[in-house]
This record gives sequence, structure tokens and C-alpha cells, in this order.
Amino acid sequence: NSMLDEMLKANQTINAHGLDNYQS
Amino acid sequence: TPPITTFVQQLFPHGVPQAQASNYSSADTAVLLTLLADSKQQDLHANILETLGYIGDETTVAPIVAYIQGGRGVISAAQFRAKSSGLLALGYILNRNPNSSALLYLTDSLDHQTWQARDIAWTTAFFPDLISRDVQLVRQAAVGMTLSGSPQAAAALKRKLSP
Repeated sequence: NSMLDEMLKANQTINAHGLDNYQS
Repeated sequence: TPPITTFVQQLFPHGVPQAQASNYSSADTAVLLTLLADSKQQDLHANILETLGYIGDETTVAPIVAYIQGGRGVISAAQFRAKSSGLLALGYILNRNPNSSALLYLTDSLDHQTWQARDIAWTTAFFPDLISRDVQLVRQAAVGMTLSGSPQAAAALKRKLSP
């Protein structure tokens, strides 16, 4: 389920670096 | 920084810019919620919901949920876009408030049965039936959970969406 994997990866990145950094 | 009403009246083809929206605070949410209650302002509603998300005030979870679930009959494209933005906004609020009630709402929203049980009385011209509408709402809730960056949200995504 690659879509779920992508979502989990993005969730982790946002958790580690913050939503602000993820979006900019 | 323009007044909040001027800010949300702008056209943002790529979505509301988070850096600018973050200049506003809980002091501005009352104005935004008033505009959200006015169906004549529905073209602004998607911007308003995104901005509420970036402000990240827990007290706006309940009105956002009410907005998503409220309405009757065939709604406009603008209203549907706004309801979709509402699910993302709940994710942003969860990002700022790890104990937000948005976590439970979004977790429940990953089951299409939950949407059936919520007895949503609106539909749009885009979807041939209510199942397609609910599948889209589940997808949008999953995106909200993703954007929250919440480890509990990740666990719920894994639990509910693993094949």
C-alpha cells in the first residue's frame, strides 16, 4: 500500500521537523 | 498584516499561505467563525477553514466539525471545497494541540461507516452516490491525519488503512 506508506512518511517528517518547515 | 477579513478575501490558487496565516491569532477566530456562518460568504469559506487550521485554536474544532457535517441538499463546489479544507484544518489544529479532540474525530472519519452513521444531509453534483462521497471524505480525513504529524494519527492510519 504505497499511498499509506507515503502518508506515514510525511506524517513522520512533519512530526520531526514541524508543519511550517514541511510546507515551505 | 492586513485585517483578517481582507486576508481571507484574497484568491490563493495554491492554498492559503501558512506563513501569513500564522500572523493571526485566537483574537481573529470570532470574525472568521461569523463569516463561516454566513452562506452568502461561501466563496471565502475554504480560505477561512484553512486559516482557522493554521491559527490552530482548539476551541474551533467543534464549529469546524459542525461546518463539515452541516448543510442540506446539493451543495455548491465552493461549499464542498470548504468542507474538504475543514478536514485538513482539523489536522493542522491537531499538529498544534497534541491532545486535541480532532484526533478522535479524524480517527473515526477514516471509516466510511462513520460517515453513514453521521447522517450527513448534503451531497454534491460530483459524486454519483453517497458511497463515493464518503470515500472522498475518508481520503480527506487521511490527509488531515497525515498533515497533523501526530504519532497517534500515524498509528490510527496504519490500523485503519492497512490492507
